[in-house]
Amino acid sequence: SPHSRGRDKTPGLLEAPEDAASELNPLWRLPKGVRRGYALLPPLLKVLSDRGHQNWESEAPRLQPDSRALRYMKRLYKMSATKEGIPKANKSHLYNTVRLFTPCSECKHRHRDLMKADVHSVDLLFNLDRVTALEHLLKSVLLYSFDTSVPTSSSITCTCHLSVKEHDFSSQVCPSVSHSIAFSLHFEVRKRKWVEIDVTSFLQPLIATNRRNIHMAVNFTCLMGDPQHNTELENTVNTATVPPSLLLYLNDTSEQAYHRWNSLRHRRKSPARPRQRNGPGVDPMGDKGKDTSQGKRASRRR
Amino acid sequence: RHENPKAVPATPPYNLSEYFKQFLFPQNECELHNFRLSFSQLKWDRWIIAPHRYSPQYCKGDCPRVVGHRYGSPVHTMVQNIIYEKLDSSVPKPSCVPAEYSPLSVLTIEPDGSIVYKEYEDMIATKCTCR
Repeated sequence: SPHSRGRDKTPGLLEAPEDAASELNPLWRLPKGVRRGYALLPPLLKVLSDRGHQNWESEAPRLQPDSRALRYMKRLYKMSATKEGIPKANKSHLYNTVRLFTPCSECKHRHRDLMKADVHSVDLLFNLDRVTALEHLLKSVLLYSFDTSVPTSSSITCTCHLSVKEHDFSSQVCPSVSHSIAFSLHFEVRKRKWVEIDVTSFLQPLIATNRRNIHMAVNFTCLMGDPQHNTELENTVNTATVPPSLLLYLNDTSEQAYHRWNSLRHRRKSPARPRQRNGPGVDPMGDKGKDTSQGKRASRRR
Repeated sequence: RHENPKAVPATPPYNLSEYFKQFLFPQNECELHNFRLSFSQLKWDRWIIAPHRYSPQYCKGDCPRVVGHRYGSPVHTMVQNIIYEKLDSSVPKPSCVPAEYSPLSVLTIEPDGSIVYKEYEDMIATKCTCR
């Protein structure tokens, strides 16, 4: 864009696709760490650099994502952007990037001694190479989809046993360290058949230290009924026909990314109010999740 | 009109606002033009899931010699005009370029099959200026 051109003297901040980069003169190339993850730019550059012949169509085939994951992300897109594709300006979210990863390998095995009603334990490996150094994690969620046979508005109680394995090659004593947690959750199954399990505190240290291969073991067992209302926990519910996906809400600080608070500041004539900290403690969903009393208090304090 | 066709103005009177406009604004002056494309035209719809259509718009037109506040142009724009007219005509006249943009949200499939929603800055021109 014009203002960036003035600042860093490169003729333009365009990213070269991996294979075309080598032919460009070094001035055009972005550092490797910055190049990945700008899905839109490589084809732009390719079209511009392949003057006259159209071989940019012959791009390497892409792996097709799971249709449920695609449906989830389309819904997220509709919530976050207008029909024209412009990010909604209602300040409801702090993220400007959301990535959904499906596990790249899965080892199914049974832990006899874990839970009697155990039906499904998976070992998941997520490859997060596409996350760039300038994409900072705000929130990460394990996304479970219920299969369609679960009746809607049924009451379900699930126990989740989650452990994140961290391979520490530098340490001889215990090369593999795992952080694990067990918790149970109870909810009503609504029309939308998704359960989001917040694993931010687990993944934050790994992603912040540029770990890109996340290895998790998840045991997720659900039973119909609600123990608090003394209903008998009945038969198990077949929670998911596909392994959970991993959703990362990120704040991309690169120049190409849209910085919501930046444009808001321009629009507001009154003196700028203290800038909101972008730490994990800040809800990436903005104030949508907060209850109104807290909202009121904040506005009163302001 | 039949007795004396010469006396009749060229444009039909029923579109008065357009008729008077030609006297208020010079023709072909710098302004924002609509342009809409669909990613299927570029055969990108295989990996760009949303939006289906994209309106980047563009700026086109002549820059007036004396650029007033109407364009929000810096004083330098007038100086460049003076250089072009009085000192060195190889220096180009100010150009009609976008002055403001709005962002665009894009949903794409990455080569490894993961899905990314990203908000890109400066993707839709919303205002033009001369500079």
